[in-house]
This record gives sequence, structure tokens and C-alpha cells, in this order.
Amino acid sequence: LCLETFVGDQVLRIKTRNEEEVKKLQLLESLEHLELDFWINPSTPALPVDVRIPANSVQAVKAFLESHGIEYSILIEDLQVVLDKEKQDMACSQQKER
Amino acid sequence: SSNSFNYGTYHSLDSIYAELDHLASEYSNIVSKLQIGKSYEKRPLYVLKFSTGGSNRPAIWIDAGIHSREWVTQASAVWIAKKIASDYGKDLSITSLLNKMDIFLLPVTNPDGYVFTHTTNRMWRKTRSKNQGSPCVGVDPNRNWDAGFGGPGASSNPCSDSYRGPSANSEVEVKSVVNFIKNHGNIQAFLTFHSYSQLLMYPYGYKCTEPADYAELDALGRAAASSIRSLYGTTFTVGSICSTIYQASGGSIDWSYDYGIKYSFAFELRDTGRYGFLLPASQIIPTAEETWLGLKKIMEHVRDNP
Repeated sequence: LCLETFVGDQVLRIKTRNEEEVKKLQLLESLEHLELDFWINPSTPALPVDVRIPANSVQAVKAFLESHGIEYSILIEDLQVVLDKEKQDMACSQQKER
Repeated sequence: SSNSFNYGTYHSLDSIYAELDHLASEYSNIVSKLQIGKSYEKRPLYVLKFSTGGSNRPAIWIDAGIHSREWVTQASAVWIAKKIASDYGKDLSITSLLNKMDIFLLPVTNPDGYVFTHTTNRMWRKTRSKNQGSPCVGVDPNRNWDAGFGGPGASSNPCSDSYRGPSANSEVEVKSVVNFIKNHGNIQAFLTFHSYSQLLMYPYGYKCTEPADYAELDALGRAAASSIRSLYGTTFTVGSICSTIYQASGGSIDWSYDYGIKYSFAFELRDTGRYGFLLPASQIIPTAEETWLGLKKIMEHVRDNP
């Protein structure tokens, strides 16, 4: 088991405006080859959807959203950068404890 | 001593388990450690029992970390354990509660997943059980309870993060909790911690109809959310699982409610998505502090409305 890295993975926040857009996201969710990880699943239009997108799928997903006029913003630009910081903070804190 | 434990950082499973021992030793008059089972990879499932005596008293169940990547929940649970133990005899509310009831706290419901998030994949959510006929590992333990099992909002695909498992209670982590609750026979509240989204939810998730105790649960949920907000202004949305997030079957509080435990609530702790599962350690203590206020509000209501 090697450490799984998330270099270039992004977390997008997607804002759906109607049921039709929710259905589009559910369709996206069903596309297994994209390997999307929904941190918050598509449900009702009022709630934003947060989804982690592997680096290889980022362009495809953004193109899908843009072609359907679905609004999104980037919550985490590069997940690995945040994970590295978390790891560093933990190591630092453990060092201090010692 | 638990005084040397840093509650404001994330810890390995070994370190959390060592801290449970410290707490049980330091507060041996009210805290004891029980093992309610073993995980798929044979790690112990430890519960802290807070009790001032009596036999089979009414009790409150609290668990955290059923989804392993939700690190703030396990961390908050350990902080809350210390809070309950150290407040007994000092805080009137918790003292009167423990003079009447017991509290059971399971800080790491999914230890295999938790270890996996530390060693291999920080984003792991499920258990680590092998799925026959599939290369994919793990079951979503919060889709595995016997409550509308296999219905909407749970996947039948072993590779999905919300895979429900081959059958209800197939996961030993779930089955161990179910057995414990059933064997105890006098659990009055079932409270579970998740993150993130800042929600306080009651049943149902597997269906979109209101529970029989809707009015009381909704009012209590709102009172708890108001207590949470009173500390740092953190706002929690209150409602049924189906109305606040989405229809999801096989969830723990649906099972506990249908089993007869009226006060069944699921907390989704901080934040609302700025960091999500990667909540900085600097927010652990504020999160635990505000959660404690909401938890206390619910526990007081349970104490006063047996």
C-alpha cells in the first residue's frame, strides 16, 4: 500500500439552480471513469455540492459544467498542497509535544 | 496524565487509544473503558463509560468517526470525554445528569478507516472490509444499518464511496454497536458526530416523511443549535436528514429511532466547505467547545424527559 497523493486534484463548489441541473450532476456522479468524490452529494437545488476531482478529470468536469451553464467555484486549488500543510502542522505539533 | 495530551491537534489511533487509558485512570471514579468488539482488521472498538454507579441506568450513546476522514469528529469526541470527566462534581448540569444516567462514548467507530487515512489515503471514508468479487475495498458504514437498507441514497457498487454493503449490519463495526445497544436495553438517546456542513439532523433519511416525534425533535434540535451558536456564532441548520441534505438509506439514527430510541440526532460539525474534511487543527477546540453546548442541551432534555 503506497501513499495515495492528490497532486492537482481540485475541490469545486457547484451551485445548482434547478432540478434539471441537479439531475445533470447526478449524471456526472454516475460516470465512474471520472472517479469523482462527492464531499456533499447533489440533492436539492438550494444546496451547493462540493466535489473532489482527480487532476486527470478536472478539465473534463469543468467543460461539462460550463457547457451546461452550471455555476461553480474552486474551493481547493490543489488538494495535495493542503494535505502537505496538514501533515507539516501535525509533525510540528508532535515535535513540540516531545 | 490527560493533562499532557494536546487536544488541539490531530492524533494517530494509538495516541487516541492511549488517551482513553489516561482518562480512565485519572478519573477512575466515573470513567471506565469497555471493548464492544473488534474492527474488520481486528482493532479494538473502545467505548468510554461515564457512570456514577447503579445498575443498567438509562444511558446516552455518543459516537464519532464512523466516516474516517471526518477527523474533527474523533478529535472533538476525545475533548468531550475529558470535558465530561473533569466537569463532574464541578458543573451542576453534568453532575445531575451523571447522578441519574450513564454516558457511553465511542470516539473512533471506524478505526481501520482512521488508520488508513493516516497511512495511505487521507480521503478514505469507508470501512476496510474486502468485497467479494470486487477489487474495491470497504463499505460505507453509515449506509449499512438496518433502516431502509438498500433504498435511495446508497450505492450497490462496491467501488462507490457510499456502498451500502452486501447486507444490513455486514460491517462488524456497525454490528458491534447494534449488539451493544440491544444488549444494554436502556439507551435513551443516540447521538452521532459527522463533519462537515454544520447541520443538526433527526430522522428520517431513508424516507422523506416526518418522524412521530417531529415537533419535539425539531424544537430540541433548534434549542441545541441556538446553544451552539451562542459561543462563536456558528450557525447550524436543523431538520430531518431528508430535508436538510438528501435521501440516504441505511443510516444509524434512522435505525436507532426505529429501534425505539426517540432522541436520535446526527451532528455535522464545522465547517461549511472552506476546508471541509481538512479542517485546520486550530479549529478542533472551538468546534468541540461549541458542539459540547449543543450536546449538553440535548442531554439535559433527555435527563428531564425520560
